[in-house]
Amino acid sequence: TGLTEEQKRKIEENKQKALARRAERLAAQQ
Amino acid sequence: VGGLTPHQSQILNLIKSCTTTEGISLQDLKSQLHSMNLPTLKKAVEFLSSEGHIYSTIDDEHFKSTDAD
Repeated sequence: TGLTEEQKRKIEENKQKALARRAERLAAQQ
Repeated sequence: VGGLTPHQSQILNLIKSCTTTEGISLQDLKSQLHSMNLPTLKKAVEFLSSEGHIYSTIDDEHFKSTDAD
């Protein structure tokens, strides 16, 4: 892909944050 | 599906089906969901993001699903 290392790093960071939000929401539903 | 409205799950499915690193753009979503206007689309995307179903990639107008890969 034509993405820079910085863009790839940012995408991965956003993904980890989203996964954390998802886990939080699921835990709250328990 | 999983507490999502039909609109939200329709959008999530489209985002899931996109396999590129930068994900799908708001414009692509809009062109595939003719029945949905932009404010409705943006609102659903915001909700999916806040719930952690999706995340923004290269900018605030490209998205990928956390369920993808």
